[in-house]
Amino acid sequence: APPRRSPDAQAWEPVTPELLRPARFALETYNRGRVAGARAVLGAVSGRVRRAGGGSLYSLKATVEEPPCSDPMVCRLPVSKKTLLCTFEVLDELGKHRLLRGDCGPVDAKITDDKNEISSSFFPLLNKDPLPQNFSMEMVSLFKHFITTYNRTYDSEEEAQWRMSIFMNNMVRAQEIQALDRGTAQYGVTKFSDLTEEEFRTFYLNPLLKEGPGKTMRLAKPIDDP
Amino acid sequence: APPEWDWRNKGAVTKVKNQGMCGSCWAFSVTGNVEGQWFLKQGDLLSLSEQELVDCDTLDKACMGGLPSNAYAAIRTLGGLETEDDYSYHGHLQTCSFTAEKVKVYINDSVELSKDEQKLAAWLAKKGPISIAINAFGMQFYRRGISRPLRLLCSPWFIDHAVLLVGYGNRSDVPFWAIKNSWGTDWGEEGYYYLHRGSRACGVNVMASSAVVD
Repeated sequence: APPRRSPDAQAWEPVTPELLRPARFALETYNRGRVAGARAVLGAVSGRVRRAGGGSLYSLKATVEEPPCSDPMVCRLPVSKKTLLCTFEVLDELGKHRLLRGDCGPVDAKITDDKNEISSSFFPLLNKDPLPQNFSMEMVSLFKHFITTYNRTYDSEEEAQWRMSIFMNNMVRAQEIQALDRGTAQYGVTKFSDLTEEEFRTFYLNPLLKEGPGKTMRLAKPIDDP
Repeated sequence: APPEWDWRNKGAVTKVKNQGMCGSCWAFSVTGNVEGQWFLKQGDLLSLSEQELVDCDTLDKACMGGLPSNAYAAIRTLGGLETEDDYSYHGHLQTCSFTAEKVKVYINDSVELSKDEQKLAAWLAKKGPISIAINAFGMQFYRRGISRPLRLLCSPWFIDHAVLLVGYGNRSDVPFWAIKNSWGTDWGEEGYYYLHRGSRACGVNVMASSAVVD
């Protein structure tokens, strides 16, 4: 039998006016805080949309062209590397857009081969306002506390740095999840805070479950009214 | 259904376990259910072996994932479950070392439960903890409280984690399911996850099942 396909799953589609709106919104967020002339521009866009209730969730892939930049303290990429491949998730609720996720990394092979460069995440909360001056220090302090609490050891200084950058991105992501939760849950540092989403899925979750219930079982008899 | 219920207070739930870096949640969900069913039928709470399922359930894929429905079938084919003490958990696939002589618990059948949360609550209160599967959105960073992600972000079509419903109730008028997870007691509320009840949050209602012990 063919694999079960969820009714809201869609193939990636080339850009349409509907996809362009959330893509432009994502780019605006990406560019927030930059002066004219230093802003990145949108290249190719493709995407898909899932709808439920009054909202739509757009998953987008886009190339983003960075303007030439010569200041190494400011540039996202070295001078010769201008194109980024980004994935965005934009939620549209009643016409109001929110950027839930944004990950950008170099697009060309030469850059991808360079192991010193990694895809980096950015999130709306990081871009919404200028970061507080002590943001990094607070994060470092939180990360140190995390290492002590969960007894973490890393093989090298490089790995520790890499894990800290994941931790920082995860903290911002936890804030986003917190902001969108309609219950009373609190999200924040957990023992999984130094894992990428991909690592977390691979090590702790169960991809087979979405294939369906598996073996057919008989339906349980309902409980009678006492 | 009664307004609230908690099998933890009634001795039907073993301590929170830890699956480690292994996608064996399906095994923990099913053994948790069988532990509860055995307790309710035989009056004896035994901690049962997940490693037996990881190693010997050839219908599933050990640390790469599995389905509760397959696990029930495997338990019946094998002849039952050994205890945690006799076949302890290592968190990776090993050669199957199941021995029928050590079986302490058997099951006779397995059933699929209603997708109606009210009926699930009624079933739980009368029959015991329920094996379920959910979309784990946000659980990487969950600390406490009742989780209620937007349906759009926590779609019932992307189920990726099996757990155990052990109770339900209300906290300050917010209805919840009490869910036993298998990520150790240093995650969530002493290893438990609380999810909004009545809104089909994260697909909590889509894959409910139970073993049957006669």
